[in-house]
Amino acid sequence: VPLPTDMNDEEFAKNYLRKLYNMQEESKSSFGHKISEMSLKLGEMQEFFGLKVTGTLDAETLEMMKKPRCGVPDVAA
Amino acid sequence: YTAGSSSNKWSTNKLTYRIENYTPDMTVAEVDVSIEKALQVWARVTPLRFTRIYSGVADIMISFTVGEHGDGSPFDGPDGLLAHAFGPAPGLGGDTHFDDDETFTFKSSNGYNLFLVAAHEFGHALGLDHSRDPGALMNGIYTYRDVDSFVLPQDDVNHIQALYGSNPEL
Repeated sequence: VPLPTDMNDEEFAKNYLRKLYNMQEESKSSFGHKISEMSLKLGEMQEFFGLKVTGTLDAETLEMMKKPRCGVPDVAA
Repeated sequence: YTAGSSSNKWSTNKLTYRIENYTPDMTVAEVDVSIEKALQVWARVTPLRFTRIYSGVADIMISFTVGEHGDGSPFDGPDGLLAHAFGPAPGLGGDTHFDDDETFTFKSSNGYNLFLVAAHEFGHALGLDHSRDPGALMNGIYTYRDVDSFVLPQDDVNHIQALYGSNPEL
């Protein structure tokens, strides 16, 4: 279940996705709809780690992001 | 130029490495042994052979550093990002950097075991990407394992042997 996150968590997650999932912009247009880049990248990260793919910053995803890790991106840029 | 993520491989099986500096967390001998053991993890299952040099430019330049350190991939202080490495290429390629804001250890599970972090990073330096297998050494998340009984997981063996082949001496 997506939980409300504070701004620190949101910023932390954005930095994580910029560094490790090549997130470059906040949103992009596709077929006339604005698609959240962050949501796409969250889904990519959740899929990579075998988490439930929600595209939202839920507690499980945030917990995974806070684990110590290698600084190399998980997916090729 | 991004740390890691490469499908490249070295064009030679004979690679050099150089330890440029040391972490204050461990003795020089402990760092030397950890690095050597971490390279041997990969040498044991491939034709790759590693020679240490003490001056000049090695294929794999190893350093302990903090924060922004000139490669466009800054470290972030304690915890979080522990290290990174660049895939096979001239220049920065192969180079492996450890975040010296971490506490690295030789045997203890308190802090981050240098052998385990280094073995993972050298996988990148040899051309491997992160694995989705949570049990693989090349999974991006740090997991402590008993270093004395460490055996390279099969997922990692498969990927490195796909690049370089198996050890002809076994």
